Amino acid sequence: TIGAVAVDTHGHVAAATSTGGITAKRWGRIGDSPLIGAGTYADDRAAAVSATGSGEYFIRAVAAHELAARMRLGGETLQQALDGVLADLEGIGGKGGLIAVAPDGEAAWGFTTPAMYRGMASADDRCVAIY
Amino acid sequence: MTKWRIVIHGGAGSERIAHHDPTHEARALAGLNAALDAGAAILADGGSAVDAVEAAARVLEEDPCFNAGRGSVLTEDGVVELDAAIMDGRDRRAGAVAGLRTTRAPVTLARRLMEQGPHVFLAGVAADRFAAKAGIEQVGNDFFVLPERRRQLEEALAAGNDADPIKYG
Repeated sequence: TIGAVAVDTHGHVAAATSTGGITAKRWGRIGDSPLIGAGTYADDRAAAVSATGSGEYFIRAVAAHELAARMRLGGETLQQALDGVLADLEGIGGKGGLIAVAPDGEAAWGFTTPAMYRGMASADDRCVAIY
Repeated sequence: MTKWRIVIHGGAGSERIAHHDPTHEARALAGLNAALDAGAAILADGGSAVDAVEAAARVLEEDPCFNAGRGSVLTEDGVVELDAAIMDGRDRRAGAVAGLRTTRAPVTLARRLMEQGPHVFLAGVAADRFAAKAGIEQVGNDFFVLPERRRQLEEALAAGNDADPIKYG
């Protein structure tokens, strides 16, 4: 799975996610990536979010929307909301990662798997890593 | 004016690099950098966040290092099925597609659906037909399939129920 989230100079956010799913999937299985609110979500009132990991759990947690709701309704910061969603996912057995940006230009990411490919760029900052 | 920013991911997995190719890590890093370049160039020029995320995702869909577009994992039947979504935070417009087999750029189809389609979510062969009708490039399913992914499928099938579902995700 791949994904991107961005905030532009006007403070608008967007998210995109694309995937081939899981190896040897059967029966027309669809994961969280194309499900709006689960693996992909963007709302200028809170954040843009893209997810990767064990999709069934991200669907059940409505993970991407949950992150935005924790900010909008719960008053959490972007990183607090992201960490909270990952903790909630772990509590039901899900593993994976999230990336997110907020309309104010803040960015956050986190993952509960041993590995995650990720990168970030801004007007004055850049990093790319495979962890 | 907000400081622009773009963040990308190329997946998360159960091993650091679940891959037999020793050059994979360097190629994956190059792919991530190329995706950042594509998105950052748009944002630095005052472009929109939705244009930036589509551009970055397209680079990663074309890069065989990642499980999206060309290089995707295989279903039990040995074919590639692709899913994608895009969402614009300005007005929460969204487009999503699932189970594509012949559309080269799934995220671009999702974008087209978001902007021009009457629905939010399309699936299966009919979604590929929608893409063809919209003039979005169609390719044979073999275009997406790499030998390494066939090996991984064989490994997963041999492991049966013990296979890790996100090992190559």
